[in-house]
Amino acid sequence: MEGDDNLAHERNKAEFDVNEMKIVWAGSRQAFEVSNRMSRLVASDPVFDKSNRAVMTRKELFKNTLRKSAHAWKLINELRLSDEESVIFKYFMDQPGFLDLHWRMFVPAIKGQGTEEQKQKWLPLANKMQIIGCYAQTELGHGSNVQGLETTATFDPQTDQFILHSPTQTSSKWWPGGLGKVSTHAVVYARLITNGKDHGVHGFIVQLRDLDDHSPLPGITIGDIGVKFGNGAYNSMDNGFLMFDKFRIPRDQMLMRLSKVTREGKYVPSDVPRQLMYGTMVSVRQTIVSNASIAMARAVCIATRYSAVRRQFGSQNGGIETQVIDYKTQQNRLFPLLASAYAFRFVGEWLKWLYTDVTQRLEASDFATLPEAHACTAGLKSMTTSATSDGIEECRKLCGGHGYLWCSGLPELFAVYVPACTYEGDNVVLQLQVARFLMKT
Amino acid sequence: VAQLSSGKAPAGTTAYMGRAKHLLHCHSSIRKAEDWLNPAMVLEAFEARALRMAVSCANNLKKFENQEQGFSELLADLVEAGIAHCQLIVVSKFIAKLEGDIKGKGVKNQLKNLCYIYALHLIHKHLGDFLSTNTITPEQASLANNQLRSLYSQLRPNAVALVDAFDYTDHYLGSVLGRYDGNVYPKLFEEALKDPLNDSVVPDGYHEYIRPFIKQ
Repeated sequence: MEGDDNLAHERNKAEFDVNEMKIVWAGSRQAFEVSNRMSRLVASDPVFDKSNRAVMTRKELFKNTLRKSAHAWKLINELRLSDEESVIFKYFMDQPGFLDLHWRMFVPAIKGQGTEEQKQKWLPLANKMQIIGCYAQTELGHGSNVQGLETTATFDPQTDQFILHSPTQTSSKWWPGGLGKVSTHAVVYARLITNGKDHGVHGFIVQLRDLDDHSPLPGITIGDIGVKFGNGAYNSMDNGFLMFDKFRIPRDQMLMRLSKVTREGKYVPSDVPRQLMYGTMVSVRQTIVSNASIAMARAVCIATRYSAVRRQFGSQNGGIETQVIDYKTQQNRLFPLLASAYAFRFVGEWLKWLYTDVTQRLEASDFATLPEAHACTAGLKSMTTSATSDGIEECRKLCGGHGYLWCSGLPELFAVYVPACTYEGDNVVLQLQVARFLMKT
Repeated sequence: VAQLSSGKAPAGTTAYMGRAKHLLHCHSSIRKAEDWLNPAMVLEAFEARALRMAVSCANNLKKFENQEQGFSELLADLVEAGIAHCQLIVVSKFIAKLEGDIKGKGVKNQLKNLCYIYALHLIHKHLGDFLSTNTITPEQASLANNQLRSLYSQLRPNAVALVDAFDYTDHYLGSVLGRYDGNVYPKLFEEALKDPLNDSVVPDGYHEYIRPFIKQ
């Protein structure tokens, strides 16, 4: 069972221009150049080494992530990386951590749902990371069903404050990344109650920890939800729980772009249509589809290269064994996954265009295409993430027993990827949104 | 359903529903394996299957007095209809990509192979849907499989280069098996020797737990 010691002969067989294909995969020459530069910048820095993650304890993993995140932030500033470069740089760090939630959820939530005054107050602090935020929506008892959230935000006109409260154990915020140990602030979703009337779920900016000593503020109970699936990567993240005991925040910390509560406690629905909220969802899900292609490509890259290196059976008279990639059974399982990686890449590209189109239409108060965009991003998120998690596991099996070794990269990739099937909406529930839209059509 | 085309025309990804009359009754004109490389024929098969599954759900929903109760009863079928619609979107966007300007020697050809592998593999995997909706015949399904095998052979010499095109560093891949240089086996050994269990030849716990067995 002697393997090839290099893949040069495989590369010589190629019938196309690989460098041009790299541009097609990246989307443009400029996108390729940025991605190539950022990935090499990360790879050449020893702080971002990942090789020992499997043997670290939970605490070591967490602290190591803090170290990497701090180093990344330092480099981003020192090298004056653009927003686009920073996003890609963090992506290639390949280390789930609080930075992800701060930049991908907390900051966008304020940008999308905050008033101009709120943006002026909070964004400079968040952009400099003088406050670190997360996005506390799901609760112990409520995931996909956001309308069922139990946390309350009751307006007290006497003090001009909201009283945040967790009335039950199931109302505990549960899962938000960065919430457990790092975040100083959170965008919290709670049922808005004014004058005894429930106005449904709204977002609030809430300070959780003291900015001097990082201790939780009185009335806040906060912690980590415990060890997650898999050995390394996601256990570097402090997914947290949060309970409020009649915790008070000023009225102006309700995100009021879409609706307001006046000093007198009057609820004023906004003239900005609620459909705008769907625009954000389209954006998040579009990113998830793009990430599906990246994860699928990663697994397929490993399985393809190893299938070309690995030889099994087929030797006659002491000759060399057959490369497993030459077996039709291997091709029948591997090549559709390779094709899927490219397919998801291009549909992700199209979704990016769709998001831009929807955003432009929303700005012109044209909501006609929003239901379709919302339904198809939900369905594509569901379909691509399910196919990708199944595909990663298939790639592990395509590598034979060695695929089960941590150093194959596949177990950790699987463990990090599978949550995509349940976050931002359970995949089956999301597919039903498509069906409902189809039935309507 | 027959009146679909007379109402407000569906747009975007559901535009094909505007051709309901045709798609509900058409028969695939695939005659030989190579026909499965015709984008219009592939698209029509996916559109007809998606539409027929959606229409079947709609017809079944009608049988319930309460639509919400019907929806709840038909959840599993509705999920399948949703998936068929989404697969159509992915296939159609891949085909649309091929119609654009793609530079580089042989690049478009490789992408075409990948596109049809993706589409024909879906047909193979969801054959029950395609056959039960009478979108294609068993013979046409068999031709699809033949074409798929041929595409695998064409892809084979390009497989490693196609994954090189992802441009992933060894750091990002984090995989001994997927190393760029293919130098897998010596590196697997190196990794094994790094394991804390290999810090000593005789493991911790030998004297407490293993030796008493052996020395019984």
